[in-house]
Amino acid sequence: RELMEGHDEL
Amino acid sequence: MNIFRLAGDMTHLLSIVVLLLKIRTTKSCAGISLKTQELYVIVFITRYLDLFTRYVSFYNTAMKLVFIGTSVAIVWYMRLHKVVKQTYSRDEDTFKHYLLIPPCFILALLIPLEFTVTEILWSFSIYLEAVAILPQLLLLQRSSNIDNLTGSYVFLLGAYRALYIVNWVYRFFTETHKIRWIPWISGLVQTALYADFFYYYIKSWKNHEKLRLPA
Repeated sequence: RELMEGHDEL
Repeated sequence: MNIFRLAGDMTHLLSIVVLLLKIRTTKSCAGISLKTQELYVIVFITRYLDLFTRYVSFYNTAMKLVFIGTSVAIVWYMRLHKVVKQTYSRDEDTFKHYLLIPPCFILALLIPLEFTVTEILWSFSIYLEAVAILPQLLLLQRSSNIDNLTGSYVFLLGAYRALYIVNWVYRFFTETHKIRWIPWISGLVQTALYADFFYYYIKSWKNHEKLRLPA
């Protein structure tokens, strides 16, 4: 599944 | 990852280094709000629950562990270290921080990205982070003597938030063109809270004067 928006940020 | 995001993360990390440096070298946490630090522990733990379920990169995992670990360490110093805890500005750090938690939680229930436990807690952490600096700002207003490291710590924290906004603008135009209401609005609110502090911080720096916030 694609990363939920912004979940690659801290 | 773009340069603004990296600069934001590094500024955030540097702010924590400055705070730990102050605590460890001066053996003092005067002027630092325990209330704000406790809120950060809650913010990081609720946001980074996905440590166990979602792998983004080594960088992300390492940074998450550092943020959780250092925030717990800071609270430990302020509450339990026998020398440091005596320097805590208890009488001035009076903001009722626990009152911030229920509204943020209700907001997260009403406006999460997706109705799952991790998503609700993630939204909660975003909302709580936006207001977590309030006890610290109030304490600074009440402090007649703000030392350089405390001033730098708060300035770096604010700079980190400002850089994240630049990062979002950059990502919007270079990546997805998607609007991300939850972090953007919370981030704008959070950065706006620093406006007053920035104004006086830059003014004192320009005039080579001691930092003072009018009550």
